[in-house]
Amino acid sequence: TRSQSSISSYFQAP
Amino acid sequence: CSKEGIMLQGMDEFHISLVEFFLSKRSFESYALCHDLCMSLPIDSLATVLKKANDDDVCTLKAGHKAKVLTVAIETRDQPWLVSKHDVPFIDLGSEYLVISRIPYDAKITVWSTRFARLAHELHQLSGSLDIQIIHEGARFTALDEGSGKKGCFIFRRAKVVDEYRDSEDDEPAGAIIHEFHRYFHKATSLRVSTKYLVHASKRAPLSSKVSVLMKEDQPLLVQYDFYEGVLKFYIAPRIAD
Repeated sequence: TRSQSSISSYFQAP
Repeated sequence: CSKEGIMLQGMDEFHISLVEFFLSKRSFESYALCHDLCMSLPIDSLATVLKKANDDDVCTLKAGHKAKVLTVAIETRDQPWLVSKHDVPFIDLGSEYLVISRIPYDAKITVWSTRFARLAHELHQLSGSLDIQIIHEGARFTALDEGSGKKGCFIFRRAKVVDEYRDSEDDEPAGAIIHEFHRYFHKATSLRVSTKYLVHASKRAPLSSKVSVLMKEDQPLLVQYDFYEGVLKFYIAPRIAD
């Protein structure tokens, strides 16, 4: 099974 | 806002896709900036204001140092005495602004954006998610309806001719991939993403006749429209194995 990842986990907050 | 132009970033409420839109200063009749400026705006309010302008109207966007509002002045081109002004107040987005680091992608294909839009629409009818595979010979977009067992697949083969551009709007080479494919292919890559977000990204086809799809294993899918005035990028988070 696959789950939807969150886009925020790939990019950093400044 | 920077000396190069205006960069907008936005995220959907479920944090699945991130949109980055760059509009070069050359797309403005005049562009003046004293220092870099970062504003957080409610996109709905900004869109409502901008929709008040007709195609031929002159829109002036202004924000001062330490400003709390963006002022949009809309002027009728042949009646410069007729101006309406609208304030869009800033909002606090906190840490929702993200730094997008540039990564080397494993594969990139460029296809006709109208074809891409059709593909996204058709596959969305079948399933909530689709698999995108890019291999040396081409690219494959597949969706499976688990209920009925129906499978939909769009295949793009690498264009034989380097510049297989269409001569007219109706003359669209079937499944042709434009030559950039060669330059950006490093290794076979596949990703699974939500069709809903792909449909969303594909609706921007009027911006450019071509759209690029860039992939790297376990990284967000990048759907990119390049046009003279700037670039529009959609980053879509993949569905990953548990």
